[in-house]
Parts: sequence; C-alpha cells; structure tokens
Amino acid sequence: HSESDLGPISINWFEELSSEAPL
Amino acid sequence: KVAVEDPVEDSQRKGSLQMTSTLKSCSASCLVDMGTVWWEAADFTALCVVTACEASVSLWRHLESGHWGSVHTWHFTKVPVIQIVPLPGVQSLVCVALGGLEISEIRFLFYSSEDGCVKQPLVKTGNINAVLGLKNRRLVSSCGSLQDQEVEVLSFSETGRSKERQALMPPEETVLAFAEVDGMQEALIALTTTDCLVVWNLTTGQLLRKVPLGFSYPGSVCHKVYSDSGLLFVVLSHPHAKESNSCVNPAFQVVVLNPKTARSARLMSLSLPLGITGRYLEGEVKGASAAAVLTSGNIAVWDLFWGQCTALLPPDSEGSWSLARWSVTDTCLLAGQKDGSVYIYSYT
Repeated sequence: HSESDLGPISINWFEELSSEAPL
Repeated sequence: KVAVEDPVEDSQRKGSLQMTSTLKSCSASCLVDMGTVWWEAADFTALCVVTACEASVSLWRHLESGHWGSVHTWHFTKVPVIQIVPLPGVQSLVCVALGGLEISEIRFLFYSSEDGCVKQPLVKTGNINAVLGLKNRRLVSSCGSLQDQEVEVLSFSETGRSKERQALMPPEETVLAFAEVDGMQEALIALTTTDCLVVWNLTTGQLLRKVPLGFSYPGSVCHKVYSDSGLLFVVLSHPHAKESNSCVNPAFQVVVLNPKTARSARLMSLSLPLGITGRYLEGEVKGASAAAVLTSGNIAVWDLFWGQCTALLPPDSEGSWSLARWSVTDTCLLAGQKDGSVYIYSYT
C-alpha cells in the first residue's frame, strides 16, 4: 500500500497520539 | 507425519507436523479448552499441558514412561469453565474464565505448598465480554456494555495476588476481543461489536484511536497485532462468516492500519488449503504461525509472513478436531477432540 492509501505515516504515532488524547 | 501436498506449488514453504505424544483427559465430559504452562513443583519443573472440561481443569506432566500423569485437578461445581486464559511468561499459575453463555467469573488456579491444597481464588466477577492475559503479569478485561462498559487492567504478583487495578477509557462500543501489540508493550488493541479497532495506551489508560474497519463480517475476532515502521498489522478471523467457497471465505485476514491517520486497508487473506471447503471455526495465532480448526474437521496451519498454508492435519479415525492451540514454546501444536483426546505435534 502506498502512503497515499493510508495517509502520512509516523514512526512516533504512539507518543504523538498520547500527547493529544484526553486523559 | 503430515504436510501440505501441492505438486503445483513446489516453491511454497511447507511445514511439518510430527506427532510426539497423546493424552486422554475429561473422560466424562467435553473438552472445552487446552494449553500449556511451565510448572515448578518441589520435585520437578516442566512444561505441562492444561486441559479444561466444563466441570474441571487438569494439569498434566509428561512422565519418563512416555505417558502423561495428572498433577493437579481443580473442580468447579457451580459455574462451568468456558476457556483457559493464557498468561504470557507466568509459571505455576493458570487463569480460567467461567460462565454460561458469557463469562461471569475469572479465577486463578494454583497449588499451595503451605497447606498442600489446590486453590482457585476469584479474580473478577460480572458480565465479562472479553479477557486477555498480557506480558508482565497483567490481565485486561471488559465488563458491561455500551456506556456502562468498564475496561480494567489488573496487575498481579507471582503468586497470583492482585496488586493494582488500572481503568482504561471505555470505547462506546462493546469490546469483543483484546490483542497485544508485538513490539509495543504499552499499546493494546481491541475489536468491538461494530468492527471498530480501538487502540489504548496501557500506561495512561488513554483511548488513542477508534478506527471503523467497515467489514461485512459481524463478530470478527482480532488475534494478534504486529507493529512495524509506524503501521499496525492486525490478524483477524471471522468465526461467524457464512460458509462458502474458499476464495471468498478466508480463515484469517491481515489488515494494515495507520494509527496516525486512522486509515486502514486489507492487506492479505489466508485462504483455506486447496481442496478444503468450509470455514474457520476457531484457532490461535502465535509468533508468525496461525492455526485453525475448520468446519471440515481439519486443522490448517499458515505462515503469516508468507501468507500461505504450510501444513494440514486431517481428521483422524477417532473423529474431527475441535481445538487447536500453540504451546508456549512455539514449536508444538496441540490438537484436541471433543472426547478429551489431546494430540501433541512438533511443528517445524
């Protein structure tokens, strides 16, 4: 799958989503 | 010794299942689950087999004579056993889920050398939708449904005593099954009744993502998730799919998920072996291997990296297979029949 199918990929997704999600 | 025989596809990776021993459990009732656990006692330390019938759970040790001897048996007179809950990396402790149609109790089973008796303390009660043993002596479960759902991680000691309970933010849909993420100890995945994949941070309890998969198979089960290069690869099965030909009815599917964007795509389907009809009934994924009991009575094994069926175990003269489980050592497959017969195969 190309990046356009799944959107931009981030290796640090876990940290990034954890900093954005409500506690 | 059995293997997939397909003269057309010589280039395929073929596995081999070699039967090493058998044991007969549950003489009076149906085998409902089985598994393996490392067990340490005063006079031995060994990889033991655990078998579960509705009214009892037994621990079996391989004796020098080549036979399997019963070490301990736990009896349940009030609530029947539904499943064994594997606890990764845990020794001398078994976890079982009990209930009627749904899980109503989770209990730990162990042997106390202090008074020489087997114990079965209650760990959790309620309307439990799903339970999974996690690495580092943790157990995650979900109770209730929709807005009333509670998702909780219980940490426990080596002796099974509960140490800490942490709540995870509940999703708005009922959880059907949990799956750990290979390579990410602090991430947890679940699949919900509406085919949404949910991602949690186990340390903080945050709900990080909810991704609708948009499947046409209700009640799919997620078995395993692998993390690689910013993507999640989720192995799913569809136990409630309608029976049809193997081309449109795979045993397992692998879905790729970008958690950053919440976009997903189907990556790979693991089809039934050539000449085998029916559908997936139940099974287990361990490491890169997936095993499934099919409605045809066969057990089939797939290599998830190659996306191919590598071995096929036809029903034997005694009857069809009803359960397939990997041992904790990855190299053995346990094949079970309803009458309580357990066959142990080495898989190479």
